[in-house]
Amino acid sequence: MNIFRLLGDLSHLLAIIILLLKIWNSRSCAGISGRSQFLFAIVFTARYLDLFFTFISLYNTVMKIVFLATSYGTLYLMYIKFKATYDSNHDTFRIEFLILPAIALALLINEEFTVIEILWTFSIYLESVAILPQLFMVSKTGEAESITSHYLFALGSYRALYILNWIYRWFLTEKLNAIAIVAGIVQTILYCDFFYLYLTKVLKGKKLQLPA
Amino acid sequence: DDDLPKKDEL
Repeated sequence: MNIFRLLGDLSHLLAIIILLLKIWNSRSCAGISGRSQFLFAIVFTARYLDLFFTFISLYNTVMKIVFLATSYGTLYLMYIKFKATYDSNHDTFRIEFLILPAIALALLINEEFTVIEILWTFSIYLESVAILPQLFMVSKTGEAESITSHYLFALGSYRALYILNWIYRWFLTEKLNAIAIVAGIVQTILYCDFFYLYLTKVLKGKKLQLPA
Repeated sequence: DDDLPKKDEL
């Protein structure tokens, strides 16, 4: 565990908390992609099955349980409790175009052909693109509420901090996982355009609005 | 497998 990794995890946790608080306080999930949230729930479920088989640390176990619980909590708020506010007309990204290639790639490129390893690899590939329905929704409506922007910024920061964590670990000559790194870099690149808009607009008090 | 890195990341 190094400082980048810890800040990355905390940033990830912060993103999830921002999202839950936004939905809870405004009693609305307008502007949030239920499809991305659904994909994140699949990601955590597929990846954290190792909770049943391996113990890494108390920190690791607690965080996994928190991520699982909050992802299902978010789905509950979006699809049950505040379903009436869910903006499904703008949430139209075809997620089978992400899930099926992630399954295929996990079957082809993995480190070990076992069920648990393939599920882990699938979760890594799927996570790298799971935010696309959300970014697609923002581009479709042409804008995002500030709170949604903060959520996306925290989520993107988590990925960027994980890259710093790998660079740090590389200097310590630790063993690194190539699959996680390549997918992580792809995932971070997806946020670059958003980062630019966030830094140039949202932080200056303007609404995130895409150029027409 | 000992050659694989431990999956300690979230």
